[in-house]
Amino acid sequence: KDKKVAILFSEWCQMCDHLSASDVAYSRFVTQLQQDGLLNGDDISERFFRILTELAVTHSLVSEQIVAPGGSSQQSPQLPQISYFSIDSYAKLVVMMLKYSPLEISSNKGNILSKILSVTVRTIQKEAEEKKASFNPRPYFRLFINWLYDLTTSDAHHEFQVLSAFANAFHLLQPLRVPAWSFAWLELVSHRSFMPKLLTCNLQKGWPLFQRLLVDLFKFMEPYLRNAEIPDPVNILYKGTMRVLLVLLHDFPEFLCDYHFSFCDVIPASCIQMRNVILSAFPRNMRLPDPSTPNLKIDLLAEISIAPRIMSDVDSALKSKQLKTEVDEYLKRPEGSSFLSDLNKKLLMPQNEAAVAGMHYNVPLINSLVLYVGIQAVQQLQLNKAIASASVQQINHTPLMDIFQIETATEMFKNLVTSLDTEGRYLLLNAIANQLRYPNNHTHYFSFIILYLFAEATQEIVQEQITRVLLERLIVNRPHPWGLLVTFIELIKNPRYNFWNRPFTHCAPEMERLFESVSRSCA
Amino acid sequence: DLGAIGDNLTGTSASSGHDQLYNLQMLEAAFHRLPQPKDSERAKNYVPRHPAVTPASYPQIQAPIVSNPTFWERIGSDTLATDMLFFAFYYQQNTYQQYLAARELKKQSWRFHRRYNTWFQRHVEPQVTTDEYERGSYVYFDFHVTEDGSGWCQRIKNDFTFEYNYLE
Amino acid sequence: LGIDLTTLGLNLNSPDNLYKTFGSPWSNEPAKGDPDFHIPACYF
Repeated sequence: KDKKVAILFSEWCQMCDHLSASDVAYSRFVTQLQQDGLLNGDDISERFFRILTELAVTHSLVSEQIVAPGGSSQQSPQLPQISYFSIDSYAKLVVMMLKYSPLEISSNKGNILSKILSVTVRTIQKEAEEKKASFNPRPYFRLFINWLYDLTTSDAHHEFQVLSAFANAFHLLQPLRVPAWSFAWLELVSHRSFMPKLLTCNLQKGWPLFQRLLVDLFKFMEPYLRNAEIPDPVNILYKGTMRVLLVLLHDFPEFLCDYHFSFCDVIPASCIQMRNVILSAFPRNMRLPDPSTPNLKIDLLAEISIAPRIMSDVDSALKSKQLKTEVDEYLKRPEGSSFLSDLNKKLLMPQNEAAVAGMHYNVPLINSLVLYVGIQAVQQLQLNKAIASASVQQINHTPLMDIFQIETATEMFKNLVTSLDTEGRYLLLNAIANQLRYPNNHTHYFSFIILYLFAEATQEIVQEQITRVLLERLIVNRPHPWGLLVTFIELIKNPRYNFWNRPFTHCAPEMERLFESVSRSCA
Repeated sequence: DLGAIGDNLTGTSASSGHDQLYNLQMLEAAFHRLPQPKDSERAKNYVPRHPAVTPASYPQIQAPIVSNPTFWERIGSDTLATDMLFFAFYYQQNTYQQYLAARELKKQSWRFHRRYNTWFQRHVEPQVTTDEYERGSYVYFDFHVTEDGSGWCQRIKNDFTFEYNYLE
Repeated sequence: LGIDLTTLGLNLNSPDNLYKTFGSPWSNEPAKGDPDFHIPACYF
């Protein structure tokens, strides 16, 4: 059977070699394959495409050895030329098959394509496992590039089916699964024939698929980006990721806005600029007032009372640790609750997990707790506002206990800020600062909370750490989120916080200069 | 130790085990096989539909400028220029050229009629305009056959109804 | 302190979408070759 497939493939390549070959010839060839029972999507088909894939790649690599200067079979030091004729021919066969196969096949084009892609995915995974450091990603990169060019421009009707088939294949080939394919993977995922189409087709139906791919990438880089010293290959991958994020920030800011929460879960706290890029995104139709406008009244901005759209699953981490019910109970009935007494310990990772993760605290759990409680409080604030302007009998129908929710939420933040250790408090303040974005009611609420915690702090270390969390986000290269800037400006300008008289602002000359320069550039 | 870079995140490599180290080694290997620009480029093997044999001194491949958007944006709207747009549209089908020519024709207020496969341009403001159609005098670019031969030319069609569901 | 993101080869003030000419995550150069275009079936 392998030999038969090889003969078929060589016939096909000869046809491709004659540039004048017409589509009629191509469609006749495809019909013949169909009649030979090779395109039914069954095991025979899968074996057929697996053999074709291996033939196409082997021939391209063979030419790589032949072409390498000096004809030596081992790879020459500089990158040898690879002849992609066999890869391009195989890619074209798949395109022609999808284009000319009989109706019953082409109607579920996405299904057939998924089968072919799953054969390709398994071939890559297998070869990467076997060849390890000598795995060559480029022939497979070429194969996908051909398909992205030819299959994503065909017809709008199948477009989403095709794009989601690729998105699922890329998810299965993510860097954590095939690390030797990481660079090819990011170039394909961000390719202009894939990323923008997945983000613009079918009214954002592709957004969850692309969000999953970005999270795949962040998860892979996370362990290496935590440390100050980043190995060169990771640095190249990091810079490549920053380019992709800048394209998203410029062309699809709403996508970054809506999924900021899940991205912050997987971006290490030390990747301040990368996180700032995501948090700086704001809807394209929004005009942001200059944060340094004198006497800027952010509570008078129309957008400040509107809730941001959050597509990430905010309370899943809370639920996974069975904390959500306790939080809801505490917010409704705080009197006599012991919820706060050991909350800080509940945020720690279990010993065994902490050792593997290299973290003491469960960052996604802290992020989830902060945003979930903030959302409840904001909703209550809006309800209170509605009540304030509502009639008397409506007020009587509002359960009194809900009214206390605001103070209860604030009490929880205050309690955590004093009960957590330095690391835990840093992660809590980070989770709050991650909500300081474009004008919306979360930015408004969390800006109030972090300034309130500064004003109410009884230990200077808390004020110092709040300042640190804000400052370290401001001293990195731009962009800086709007909500972060307005909060810091409020902190240093409003006499209520007595910022400049805090001893730590004068703890050393260079610190004094740093505060001066940041406040000058901000305000 | 109050912020991002410091010892508040315990070392990871010791506790991460094989997979992180392995992943880094594989990444290092991949780093030496980054996709090259030519891995994404496809030879533009332009295959003329009806190849004509021309003297070797003639250009044998298309001039790159025909795929340059700026060339089409600056082509102008006099008759010769418009004829070039129509030539690219009708004789270079399914190419970037056709795409650019169509875009330029639209900028010059031509509208493609999907039923007649013909470009129309309002000769005067339409007499009637409804949600479904407009009616008036239009210039259109057409291939016509007469006793003294055939060829492309611009003609005027009076009292023509352009139904919007045929508008591309 | 991060990097100066204006040095990554992307014109962040461009009125047009950047993805049309985004070449690769590894290079500052814009994409070569025909950018993405879609031709309506009725043009054929």
